[in-house]
Amino acid sequence: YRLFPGEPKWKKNTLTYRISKYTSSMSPAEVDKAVEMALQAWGSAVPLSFIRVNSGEADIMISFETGDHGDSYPFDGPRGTLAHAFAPGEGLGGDTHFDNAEKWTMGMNGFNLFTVAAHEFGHALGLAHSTDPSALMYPTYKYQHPYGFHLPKDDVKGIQALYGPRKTL
Amino acid sequence: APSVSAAAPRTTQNNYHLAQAYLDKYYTSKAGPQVGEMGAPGGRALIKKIKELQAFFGLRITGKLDRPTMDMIKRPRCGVPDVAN
Repeated sequence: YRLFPGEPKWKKNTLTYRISKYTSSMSPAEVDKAVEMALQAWGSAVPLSFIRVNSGEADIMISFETGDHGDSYPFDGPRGTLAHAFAPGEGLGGDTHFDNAEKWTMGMNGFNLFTVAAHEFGHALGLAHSTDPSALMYPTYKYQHPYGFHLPKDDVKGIQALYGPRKTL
Repeated sequence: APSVSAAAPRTTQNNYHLAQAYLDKYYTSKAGPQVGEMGAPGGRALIKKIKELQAFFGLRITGKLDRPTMDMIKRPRCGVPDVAN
């Protein structure tokens, strides 16, 4: 695993998130579910909890964007770059954007939103890309089955290096 | 047969530009190298970045845009750079 330079992390254990813009290729309920499961994948390994808000600013602002969307990292249409996220911090920090030109899905007939969201939330929590091909934080897309998903070892080591392990009761 | 040979150089050119854009996006820190350092296409800086990419992905380190490297460049991926930014 790799951390970002300066090892930015959230200094609190409860983070808010808000889905401010949806995609037309999935129902809002499906997007909500995929995002919730993706955050839970990380929450199961470290003492972080995520609260959804429906208005105003959240720590992790989530949206589906197209082309140049004002953050100096324009999307490139179908395939290529699928999404990106910003390391923990104020303002853009933690924010996560998905390329709305992709076909997003809960299954395998497109790009699985859970798979990409879980990867991007790794960045939003402070992980950089991993050179371990079995890691969720490996840069290229590899379908992950949302149900029964467990974080690969490399990603658990990385996130626990930042936030410590979740204490099991 | 001539049409085949005409197609091959175009593909190589397309691959070159695709690789250049990829390396600029994912293997250049925003603080970025000075433009001069980028130099002419195929310069040392480019070969260095190709090697960085090959090292990151565990590919054989050739400094060339060989088939495994181009296959990796064409895979859908996350937009966060692979090098410290």
